[in-house]
Amino acid sequence: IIGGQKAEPGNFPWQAFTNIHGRGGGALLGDRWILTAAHTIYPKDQNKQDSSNKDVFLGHIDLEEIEKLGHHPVRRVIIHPDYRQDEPNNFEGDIALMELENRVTLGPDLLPICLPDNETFYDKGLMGYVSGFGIKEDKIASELMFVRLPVADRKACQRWLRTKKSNDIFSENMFCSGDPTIKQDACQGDSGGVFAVRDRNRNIWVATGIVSWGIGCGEGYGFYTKLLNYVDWIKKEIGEED
Amino acid sequence: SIYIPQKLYGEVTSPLYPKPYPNDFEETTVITVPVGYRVKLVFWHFDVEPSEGCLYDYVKISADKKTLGRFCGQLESPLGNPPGEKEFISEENKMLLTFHTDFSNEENGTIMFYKGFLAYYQAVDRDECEPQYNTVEGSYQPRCQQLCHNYVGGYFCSCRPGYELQKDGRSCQAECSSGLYTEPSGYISSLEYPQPYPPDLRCNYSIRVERGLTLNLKFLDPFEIDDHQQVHCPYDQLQIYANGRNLGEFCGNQRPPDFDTRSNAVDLLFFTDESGDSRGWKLHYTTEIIKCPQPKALDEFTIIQDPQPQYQFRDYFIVTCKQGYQLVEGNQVLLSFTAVCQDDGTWHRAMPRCKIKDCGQPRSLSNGDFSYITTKGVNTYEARVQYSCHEPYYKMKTRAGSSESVRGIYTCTAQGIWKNEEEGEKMPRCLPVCGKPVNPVTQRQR
Repeated sequence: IIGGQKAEPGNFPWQAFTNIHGRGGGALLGDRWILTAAHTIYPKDQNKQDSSNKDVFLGHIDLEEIEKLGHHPVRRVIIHPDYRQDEPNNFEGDIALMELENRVTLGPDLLPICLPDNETFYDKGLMGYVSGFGIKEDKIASELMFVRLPVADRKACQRWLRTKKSNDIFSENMFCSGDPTIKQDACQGDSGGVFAVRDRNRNIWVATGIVSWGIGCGEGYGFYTKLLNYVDWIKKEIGEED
Repeated sequence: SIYIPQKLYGEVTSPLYPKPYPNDFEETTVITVPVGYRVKLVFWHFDVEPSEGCLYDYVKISADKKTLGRFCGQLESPLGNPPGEKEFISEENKMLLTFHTDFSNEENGTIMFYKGFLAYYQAVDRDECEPQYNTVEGSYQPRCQQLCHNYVGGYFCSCRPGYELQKDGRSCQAECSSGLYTEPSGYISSLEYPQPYPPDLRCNYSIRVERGLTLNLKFLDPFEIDDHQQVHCPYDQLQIYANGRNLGEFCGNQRPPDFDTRSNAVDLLFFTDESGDSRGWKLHYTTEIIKCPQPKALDEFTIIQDPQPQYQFRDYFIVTCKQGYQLVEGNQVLLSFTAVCQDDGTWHRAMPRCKIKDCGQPRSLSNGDFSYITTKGVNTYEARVQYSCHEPYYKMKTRAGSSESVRGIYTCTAQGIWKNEEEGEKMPRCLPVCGKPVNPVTQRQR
């Protein structure tokens, strides 16, 4: 997290810390599922097979402490069928689900986040929070950090990508966030964590996106998987109740 | 003598009949019928020279060493001594018919021709049961000592109940050692009752009726068995046993009380000594079906189905419990209960009890708890518990339209199961609550 601050206990109780092909993030759904980015399990540039070790940690803001709490074994992984590991510029379908072997017991430091149900969560300028144990400025984090970012204008993001001469695909199943003039962004190690928005009307926190890709860190916009477009798929995979 | 072959009927005629009979003739015809029969003979035609005292020609009938008559003349004529329509019957099975003619049948110088006779005989049954005259004793003696049965061609003797026909086929001796009575009711008495009973008796009368029936004995008057003022029944005794159980020993003139033996097997032993002239005893026995005591519930929760005013052998009753209670026999829970009235008047099972249904400890709820609405720790019928989830992290899953008032409330039902009004037996579920951090991020500096 670039330009962020330390989280306090209970701020982002859904935050998962993963270590699969390196550090990553995730979010707790229900009491048995971890939402994350597909590329944390099947990295694009490494051409690696699915790793046998999927270490998932939950329930603390301190890295050492979260690891002391013990890992949560993963029963199975579901990658979205649209994800293409072999296309480095295509992060379409960058979403995955991990089913934990055992249900977790919820508490103040471990709670799930909700999913979106309408487009208003993607209105330009809507503020959200991104959290993670990823790189901060030029150091790797040992505590959970967060940054508050606005949903950005799609056209502005597209324009920005053109200036960067990017071949990356910015599809309808993604949204962008941040501001090129402000050094606030997610970064490596934050992938898989969620863009969380507070719905003041219902007083709940909703995950509207998954930290997916960007060009550098803190120099422009960040790009996120648009969760609203995958809610049906998620419900189908994990069941309505979970 | 001419012996006619033995047969049941036949005819005898004079020689040359119906032509005139010859002179100077005498012949005796011996008529025989089978033993057990008598000979009965009648004359259909009779035309023999009449004479005073039947001196010339005559027919003589004799049987049993006696002459039954000597006859001559014509049937419708007064001359001579015609037999008329008389029936001649022998005592035994033989009769002799002698026909005698003299040297001529001349009357006033005229030769007369007489046709002779035609007689029919038949065998008639001899009633051997008629008392026979005993010449030695000079009186009539019965053929059998007790009972005589005549039949065509014979007879036989028998004895009254309690007596046995002896080898001589006519005398009877008392035999009462194995009388068996199996009818639902009847009468039993000492021999010769109400005449004095014979001496030296060893009588055993057994009554055996179907299982499930009980025998009632009622003695009738007169009741007389030899007794003694000071010593109990020293001479003659009547002992009564029911299923081997001794009901008493009786004598004297006081008839025993009526007995409800509660048994389907009764034995009466009657012993008499060598003398006495008491008239004996007689009883009437009846049966009635064994009854069982009226079933009674042991507690207020027990229901006896369709109670009957009376229960008898093979009847049964069914017991159930009020709602929320279950049948218990000892420590065992029963699914049902039936008791049958046995042949000894007892129920084949003792009355059970009804115990309140216990649903057991409520199941624990994952990520939740339960608390008792009713008395804590009591899990019996109509107990209620309230399930709740560990809020705010979990919330109870509800179906659309479910009532807040019954949510999570489970009642111990009559079936012994915890049930919710809407969810039934299904346990509630505590589902995670999303998006509600306990300590949401807040920022101060602007």
